[in-house]
Amino acid sequence: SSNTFNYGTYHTLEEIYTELDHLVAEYSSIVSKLQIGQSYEKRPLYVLKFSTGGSNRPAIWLDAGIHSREWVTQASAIWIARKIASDYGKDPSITSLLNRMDIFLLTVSNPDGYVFTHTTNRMWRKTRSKNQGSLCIGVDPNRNWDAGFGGRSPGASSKPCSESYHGPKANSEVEVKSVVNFIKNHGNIRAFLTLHSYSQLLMYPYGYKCTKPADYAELDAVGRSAANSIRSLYGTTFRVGTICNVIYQASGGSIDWSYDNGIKYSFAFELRDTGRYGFLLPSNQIIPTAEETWLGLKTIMEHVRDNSY
Amino acid sequence: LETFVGHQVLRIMTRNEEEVEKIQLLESLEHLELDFWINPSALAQPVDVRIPANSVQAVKAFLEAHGIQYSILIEDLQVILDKEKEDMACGQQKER
Repeated sequence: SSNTFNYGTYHTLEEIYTELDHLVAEYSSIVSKLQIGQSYEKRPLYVLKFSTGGSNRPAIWLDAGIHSREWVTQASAIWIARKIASDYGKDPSITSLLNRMDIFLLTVSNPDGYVFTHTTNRMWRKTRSKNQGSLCIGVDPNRNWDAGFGGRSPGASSKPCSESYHGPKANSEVEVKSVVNFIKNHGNIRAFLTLHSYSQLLMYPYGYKCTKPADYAELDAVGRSAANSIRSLYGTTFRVGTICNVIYQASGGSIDWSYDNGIKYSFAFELRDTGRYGFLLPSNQIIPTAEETWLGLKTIMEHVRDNSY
Repeated sequence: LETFVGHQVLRIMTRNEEEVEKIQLLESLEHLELDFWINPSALAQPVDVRIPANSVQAVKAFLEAHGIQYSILIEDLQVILDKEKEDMACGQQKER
């Protein structure tokens, strides 16, 4: 494309936001940009909307970067944004999906944390909100959703200095509250997909309790099918299961909230590191990661398209 | 900008519930300032933890004293961060 944006390297927040505008300009017939709120430090939360018309169509939600240091997720999200836009009208599956549904993509869920990883502390994972009564900053935004919030679990802490601090109350983080409000106001979201990294996991609810969801069989089958699609490209093997089974019990997670609020197809991806970098994946692995992730997402999106509920 | 010279990331392979509990004990020692990248949890998962330079020896001694297996995932974290920054600068050059 005429675009000079180098998808094979990491970018600052400003560069990512500028690229969102490029995508809207280049594919203005199907891509638009919404602001669904502001972060704690007043940075805009931009969502790309992929739509071919109609009003309040059933839709799919996809977000990345809720844990700011997991750069490969924001980078993959930008690549996926261009993939969706450029495949419409060419790829029959994406064309039929967008002729029936909308897709909302939040490429940087935690902009304050993301900027902080560039300017001050590359290891930063949480939001940047001030915690009353503590010198420690930030809340783990993936423990702050109203789903078993604050429940006793090894995966969420009540200590403000912990990396997995759940916050003073559910939705205390404006970054979380903004997504909750958007999804509740939209009222027709059919799938909630979120990108984390790393360790190659594809998870579905629950995390705040270790019981199976009502749609366990279907979610497990769709998850395994998506994992097979991912593996078909470069052999990256994902483990599939409930959050509690695959990792640990952790309260306040986003996909537990979405599932308990009627969004059946709720999945969390932990993208690759198949080697020795953890979430510090070298930039030469961005595009392969995005390509394989897209195949998994597409498998789930096709299932959502063909199984309305 | 915070630097991470000498910080190491260990990959700990827990083999039983007892070893998981020992790692969870480590996690509770706030003065070590450990940053768990993969938390001690289900057995099938390795535990990856970033250890500040001044805690590396103490943590390794603890693991070895309890016969808990580990390997070094990242020898010196700052080296990887410097490479990442270099890649970004190079990428921006290309774009310009």
